[in-house]
Amino acid sequence: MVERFKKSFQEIAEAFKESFSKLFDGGEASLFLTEPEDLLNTGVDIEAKPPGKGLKHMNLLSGGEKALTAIALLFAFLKIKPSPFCVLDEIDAALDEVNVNHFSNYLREFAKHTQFVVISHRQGTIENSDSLFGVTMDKKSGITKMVSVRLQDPNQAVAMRS
Amino acid sequence: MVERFKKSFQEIAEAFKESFSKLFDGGEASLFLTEPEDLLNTGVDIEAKPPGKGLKHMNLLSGGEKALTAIALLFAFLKIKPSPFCVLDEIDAALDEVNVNHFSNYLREFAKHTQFVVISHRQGTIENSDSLFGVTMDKKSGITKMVSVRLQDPNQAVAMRS
Amino acid sequence: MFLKKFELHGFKSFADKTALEFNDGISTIVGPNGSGKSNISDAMMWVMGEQRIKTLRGARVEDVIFSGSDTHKPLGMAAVSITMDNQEGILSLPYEEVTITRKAYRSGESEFYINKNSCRLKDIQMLFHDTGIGRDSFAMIGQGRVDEIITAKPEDRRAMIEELA
Amino acid sequence: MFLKKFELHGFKSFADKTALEFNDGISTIVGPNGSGKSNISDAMMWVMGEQRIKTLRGARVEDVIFSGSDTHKPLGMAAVSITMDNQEGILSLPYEEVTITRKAYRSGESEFYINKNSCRLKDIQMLFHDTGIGRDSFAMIGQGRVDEIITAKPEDRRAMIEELA
Ligand SMILES: Nc1ncnc2c1ncn2[C@@H]1O[C@H](COP(=O)(O)OP(=O)(O)OP(=O)(O)O)[C@@H](O)[C@H]1O
Ligand SMILES: Nc1ncnc2c1ncn2[C@@H]1O[C@H](COP(=O)(O)OP(=O)(O)OP(=O)(O)O)[C@@H](O)[C@H]1O
Ligand SMILES: [Mg+2]
Ligand SMILES: [Mg+2]
Repeated sequence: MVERFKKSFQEIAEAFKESFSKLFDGGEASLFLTEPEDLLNTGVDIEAKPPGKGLKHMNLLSGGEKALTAIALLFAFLKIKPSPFCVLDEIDAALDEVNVNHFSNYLREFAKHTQFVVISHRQGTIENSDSLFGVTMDKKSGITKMVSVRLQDPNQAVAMRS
Repeated sequence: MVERFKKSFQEIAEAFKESFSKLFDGGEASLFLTEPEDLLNTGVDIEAKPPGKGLKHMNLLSGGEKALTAIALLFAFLKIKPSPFCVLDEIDAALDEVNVNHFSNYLREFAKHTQFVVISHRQGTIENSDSLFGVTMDKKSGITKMVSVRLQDPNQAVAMRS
Repeated sequence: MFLKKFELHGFKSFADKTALEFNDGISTIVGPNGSGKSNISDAMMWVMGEQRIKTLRGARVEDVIFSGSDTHKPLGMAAVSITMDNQEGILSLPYEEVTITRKAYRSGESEFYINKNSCRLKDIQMLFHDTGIGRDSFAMIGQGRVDEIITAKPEDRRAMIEELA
Repeated sequence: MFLKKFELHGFKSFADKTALEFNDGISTIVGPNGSGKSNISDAMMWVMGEQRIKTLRGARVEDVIFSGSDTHKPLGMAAVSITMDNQEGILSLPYEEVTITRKAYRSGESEFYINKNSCRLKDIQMLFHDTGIGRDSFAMIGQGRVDEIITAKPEDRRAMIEELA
């Protein structure tokens, strides 16, 4: 049990270092054990160093840096244990335009092994999808309807053949 | 004391009803006293009814509906007691394009009595500003620098004469 | 290819029977605020065995059933089905295609089905155990919750890594 | 017109002396993730008397002082000044223009000034009391915190309304 945890920890820490510097275009991040001599009970902590900055604890990162670091860890998990499908609800909300594109390009790399269902308002994410589902709420009825959406102009949803 | 609270409550409840249906383009919202017969200790609760939907408690609203309802309450406070200035850090992050425009147009109405400092990534909010401040982080140094930004193309920040 | 089809009827704002056919790769759901996008992700967690009503953003069990609107009466039942391609045998069942169905009635009763055979909630939860999807998986990230995996306590993060071992 | 000028030096990522001249109406701060936008709003709360280090997103008091980078050494002091137009007498002081300055040293010492006259933190906090701005005001909404005014407990919401009475 302990051996398996140690091996899995090392693999994820390695994958996290890689996905972090890919998403941040540089910088370094690491997972470390809070009590390395007690593998049975130790916790796992995180430190991140965005490019050019000092090493930071999670609370000192900005809103967008935190979200991007969390996405890097998620991708590290997916790399070590690809899950058949994954649902992401507006995980790009705090990102600026450049980071939305970093995220959606990197997502593309993982879409070979994992199927993604993504909910988003951001152009960069929408443009990088394979298929789009439009939902709308009929103002009078309070009922959700599905609409078909053309990839070129996602904001112009048209009524789907129901 | 109790009389003043009651009067202030009624004014804010009135202002909230108005700002809610202005931001949601319809619907109703209300503030109500949890124990109306005990004015000294009563709490204040909120219910909101987006256009066409049933009356909802705050937890049942969507992410964007919650943010827009909170903005409506903020504007109700500002209407009753205009504060000299107000700092809003990405309060539009959860809103879709239509609601970002509702928010920024309504903000314009309050800017006559209150000075606003708004932090945002959203186009609708940026375009509706009177002046823009650009910040950037020099990748090597980890130090914030101010840059001048032209209103027409806010994403193209250029280096400010320091 | 894993998730093939997803059907909702009476679940939250989906009063009408609605079906989504999924393809491989990245499917993105778009739409205005309050239109029902997060309700789809809630429905996915629910059909895969999620019981915690708070995670489903409700207060009472019946909050998952369509509660009416200006023009429609509340419904008495919510039903969600998820159809998955199982050719790689990810789910330990002898079928190439697996459909899980969950129903809840206003009376408080619930029904569960695997490929139209009635079963218990426990059977569904066991089915997804160890596959990396399902209720507690890191692969289901609700709205506004992306930061939780990095602001979690060190011992909770350890538990996540243990699950992957 | 209220807020005229805002100056930071050594506060968080503002290692260089930086000044922002504000105008009337709506001023919007834009920039990439992690560039220092929220640090400006933290600095505004700090100079107006905010003491709770958690609200300023730090862990220790010295987290407000520039802590260094790949190319720059940590600084020993953070200083923030806010200059306000007081022609309408919103601040009960006999000046038409008021500048508040707050300094913090790595040694743990602090200094406070109102129009270059040394004062205590309490004087600054009292100055903003009842004006609708300052530390606890509903008019300072930090990143990700907009929902708090509606998800607060009913008694906390009452306290907010009482303050406006
Ligand atoms: N004491 C300090 N010294 C140096 N840098 C600091 C200090 N405190 C915070 N920082 C850094 O300041 C950076 C900017 O943070 P800030 O939260 O202002 O970004 P932001 O522009 O609001 O970004 P976002 O759009 O992601 O919200 C962070 O990377 C953080 O690590
Ligand atoms: N049991 C129910 N019956 C009817 N409507 C419901 C029920 N539960 C939730 N709703 C409604 O469903 C609506 C949509 O919610 P949802 O959270 O899916 O929106 P969303 O598309 O994710 O929006 P956002 O972009 O703001 O996050 C809400 O207005 C909510 O009141
Ligand atoms: Mg949502
Ligand atoms: Mg920020």
